[in-house]
Amino acid sequence: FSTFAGQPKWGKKNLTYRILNYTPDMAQVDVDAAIKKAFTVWSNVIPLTFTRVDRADADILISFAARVHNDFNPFDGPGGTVAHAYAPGNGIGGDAHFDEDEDWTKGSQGSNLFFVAAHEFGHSLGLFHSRHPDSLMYPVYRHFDFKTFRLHQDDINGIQYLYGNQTLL
Amino acid sequence: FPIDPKRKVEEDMKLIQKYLENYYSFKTDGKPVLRWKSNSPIVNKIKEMQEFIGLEVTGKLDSNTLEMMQKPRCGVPDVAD
Repeated sequence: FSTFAGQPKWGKKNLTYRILNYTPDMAQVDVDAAIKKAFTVWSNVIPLTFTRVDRADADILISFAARVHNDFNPFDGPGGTVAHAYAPGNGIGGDAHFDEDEDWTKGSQGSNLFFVAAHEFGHSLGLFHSRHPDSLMYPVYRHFDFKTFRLHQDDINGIQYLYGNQTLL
Repeated sequence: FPIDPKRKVEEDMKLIQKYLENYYSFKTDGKPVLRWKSNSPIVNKIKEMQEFIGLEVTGKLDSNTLEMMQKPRCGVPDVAD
């Protein structure tokens, strides 16, 4: 695992997130479920909680956008970059953006929102890319088995390096 | 139609150049890299990318490298700028 330069991380245990808009590719209830499940991947192993709010001052803002979307990192259409997220911090820090030009799904076709969101939220919490090809923080998208999905030990080591483990609650 | 091998090579070179600019902080003057020499900046960057991704480090645009570069991925660079 690796962290961003300077090892930015959240200084509080209870984080909030807000879903700014939805992709038309999926039912809203499925987007909500995928996002919630993606946060749970991390909250299962570190002493942080994630609460959904509708306030503008949420820590992590989640949005779907295509091409240029006001962050100097435009998306590139279908394929290529599917999403990106920012390291912990004020303002855009922690925010996760998903490329609307991808085909978002809750299944194995297209780009699975849960899997991509879980990866991006790793960035939102302070993890950088991992070289381990089986880790969640490996940068290249891969298909995975829902039934057997588990956070890789490399990801667990990385996130617990930043926040400690669940037993510290 | 037959594939023009020269055009294919140029497309591959553009692809790797863009990929390295986006994800490996490869700096260019905006012009396409037309010729590669061993130990040139782009070859060194290809090696860096191959090592990070877990490919055989050849410094060349082999099929595995090209295939990997065309897979969907996260937009956060693999190396810090």
